[in-house]
Amino acid sequence: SKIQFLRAIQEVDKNFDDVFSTLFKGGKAGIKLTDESNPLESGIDIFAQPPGKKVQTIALLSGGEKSLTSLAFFFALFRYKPTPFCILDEVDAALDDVNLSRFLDLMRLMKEKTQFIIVTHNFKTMEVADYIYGTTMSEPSKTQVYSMKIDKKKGLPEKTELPDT
Amino acid sequence: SKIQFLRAIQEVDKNFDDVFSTLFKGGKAGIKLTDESNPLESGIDIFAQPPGKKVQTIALLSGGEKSLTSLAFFFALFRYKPTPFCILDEVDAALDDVNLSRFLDLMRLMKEKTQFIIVTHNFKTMEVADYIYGTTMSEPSKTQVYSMKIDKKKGLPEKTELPDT
Amino acid sequence: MHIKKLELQGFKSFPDRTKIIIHPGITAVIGPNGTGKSNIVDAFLWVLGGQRLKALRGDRSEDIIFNGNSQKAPMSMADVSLFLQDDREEIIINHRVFRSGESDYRLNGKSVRLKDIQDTLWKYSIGEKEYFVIEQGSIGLFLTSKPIEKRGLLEEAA
Amino acid sequence: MHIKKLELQGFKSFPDRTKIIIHPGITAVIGPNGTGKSNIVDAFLWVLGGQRLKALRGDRSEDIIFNGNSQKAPMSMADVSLFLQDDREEIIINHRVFRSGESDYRLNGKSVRLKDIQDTLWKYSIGEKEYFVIEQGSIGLFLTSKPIEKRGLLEEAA
Ligand SMILES: Nc1ncnc2c1ncn2[C@@H]1O[C@H](COP(=O)(O)OP(=O)(O)OP(=O)(O)O)[C@@H](O)[C@H]1O
Ligand SMILES: Nc1ncnc2c1ncn2[C@@H]1O[C@H](COP(=O)(O)OP(=O)(O)OP(=O)(O)O)[C@@H](O)[C@H]1O
Ligand SMILES: [Mg+2]
Ligand SMILES: [Mg+2]
Repeated sequence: SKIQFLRAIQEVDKNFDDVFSTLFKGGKAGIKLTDESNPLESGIDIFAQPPGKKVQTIALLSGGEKSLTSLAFFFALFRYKPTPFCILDEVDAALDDVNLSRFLDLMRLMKEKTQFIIVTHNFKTMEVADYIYGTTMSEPSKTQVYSMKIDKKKGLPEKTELPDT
Repeated sequence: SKIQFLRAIQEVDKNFDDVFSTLFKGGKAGIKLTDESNPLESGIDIFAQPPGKKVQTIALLSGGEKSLTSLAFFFALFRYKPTPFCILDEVDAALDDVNLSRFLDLMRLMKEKTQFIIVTHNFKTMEVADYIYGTTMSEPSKTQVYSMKIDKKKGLPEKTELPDT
Repeated sequence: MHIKKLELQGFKSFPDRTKIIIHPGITAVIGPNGTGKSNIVDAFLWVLGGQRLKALRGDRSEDIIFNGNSQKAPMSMADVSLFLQDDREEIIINHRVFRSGESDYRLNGKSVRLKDIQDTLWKYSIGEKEYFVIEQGSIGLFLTSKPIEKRGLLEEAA
Repeated sequence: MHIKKLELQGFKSFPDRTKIIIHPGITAVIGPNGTGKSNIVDAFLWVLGGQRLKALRGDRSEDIIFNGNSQKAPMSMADVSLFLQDDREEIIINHRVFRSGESDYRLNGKSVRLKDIQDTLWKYSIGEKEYFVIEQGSIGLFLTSKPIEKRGLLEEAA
């Protein structure tokens, strides 16, 4: 309904500014209708301003800033309408170490209520995981799935079990 | 001219298969005209088959396989028509350690004839570099560029000089 | 409401029956390029009736069903089951497709239409547009997508 | 033929004059998100008359010229110079733009048209479509680009 949608915009806008300034340690962000006079059909515009920087079109943000801003938007959506589980495929690829840590801190805060499955090549992300699965393809085109644990000494994941097949 | 273009397709097709099987340690790849009957206007199709896997549409390759295949294509182009310098921005983001090493080996072979500038967040890539520049933005919106060296003990890049301004 | 298990057979790079138990909290999926991590993500989208499984990652039966390697012949069917739990209640969603393109959805063993699955999921805040799945490569493109597409996500959550 | 130096002033996040000497071999550019690495790549594209500097990364004068922060006012001009060397010969390419949108190309100090720059570069196998620059995010999208676009790259090299 129109009322519900307008309320969603308000809520998500507020959450988005909140999550964004948590992830960027400052700055501001928000969403609004592209065409205020046509709420039933209008698209949504996103704006974001990292701390200390001038407002520019969102296209001028850096690769990492775009990833982090998008993640802030999705988490703002989840805060408004919690989803029981969330599946992320290499969303951390463009993040530097500092931004990665902030993203992981946020994910940890949310994991009580939301089950996360995250595909990653990043060690910091693996360290935050409660459980790790590893894929291999020793026979081409055929995936083997293994349970894994992080070897405390090497800091690297090690296979612990054969696949459950 | 048409002759030159058709010859370019042949040469690049051969180079592409060559570079691809070097980077993937096997498999095969190639390019051809989408519409053989219309060489003056037809587009180009790319096909690639990692070792042991069946031929599928290129869209079904994994993220890392796509990156490596695209890099193989660009290097095939360069081998046909060498370019004096090559600027790459985070092309290694989706590559796992093994594929990253193979890509870096290839870049090292080419660096005699081609000057490379590569933006990266990857330590292995930094180790292969002959020279490292680091960017910082302690004052928002204002980039400072520093020369850097890899600290042999920590394995981490360290600033060596203030920016040349 | 949480995921308990994903079972795949004949789906993409999973010719043999594979059971992946999903624990509470954060599960990381790791491994070398091309070994099947994103295929697991595709399985989630596909079993839920993913309209999101873009033609780009293959949603035709010949892309979905294991199509063989030098040692194994192509298979004739892909089958994915998702086991969910909500307090005491277990919900099993199953999607199968055959080479012919014929496909079949099941909810707790009973054959249903996709719409029935979507209605059931809706009760648990699991939406049709699957805004809780962010596919490989899409996080960098989201901000520059059309305003109308962003509206679509928001409508889904609203 | 190799690059000796890139000089930027007033260009994007480089308000003060910055000289970046480029050595032979492999140069890595590293640093935290949003600190200006891709802006350096943009500078290369822009000084060469980049038609590639997509509207997506901003090619209007207000996107190109340093637009200020809390301590510095916006500037009125962006200026980038590329110093190339071919054996004994030095080639200096310069591109400037003003807030008005007025822009100016120079080759070894002399004001020229963009076409003259492109003709000069062509002699050194430096093509117009700059197929030797791979921008952030584009490597993953290249394979699924239209066949006609792939042809464009090949024609450039041919
Ligand atoms: N129908 C199918 N039959 C057999 N193999 C398939 C099928 N569909 C996809 N594959 C295989 O799955 C592989 C891709 O797997 P996937 O995309 O999950 O890799 P990934 O682990 O996510 O890798 P990356 O880290 O590069 O993203 C392809 O190499 C392809 O050979
Ligand atoms: N005209 C301009 N004036 C001032 N600052 C600008 C201008 N254009 C871009 N910037 C700044 O440059 C930053 C982007 O820099 P850039 O894209 O080079 O980052 P990056 O180092 O490549 O980061 P990443 O690792 O995330 O890709 C933006 O945050 C923006 O504030
Ligand atoms: Mg993947
Ligand atoms: Mg960048």
